[in-house]
Amino acid sequence: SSLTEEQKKKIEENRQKALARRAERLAAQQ
Amino acid sequence: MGGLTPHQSQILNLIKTCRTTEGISLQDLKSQLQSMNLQTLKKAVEFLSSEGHIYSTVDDEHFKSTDGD
Repeated sequence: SSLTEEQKKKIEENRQKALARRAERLAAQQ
Repeated sequence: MGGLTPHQSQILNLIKTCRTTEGISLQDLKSQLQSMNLQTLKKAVEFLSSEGHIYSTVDDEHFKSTDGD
């Protein structure tokens, strides 16, 4: 892929944040 | 499906089918959902993101799903 290391890092950070939001939502549904 | 509107789950399913690192662009979503206006599309994407179903990648116009990766 033509993505830079910086872009890959940003994508991974955004993914982690989204996973945290998802976990929060699932916890709230319990 | 999981408390999502039909529009939201339709968009989420399209985002899920994209396997590239940078994900699917808003433009691609728009062209695959011709019947949906851009405002509705953006609102749904915003909601899906706030709920952690999806996240933006290289910029605010590309998205990937948090499922299955």
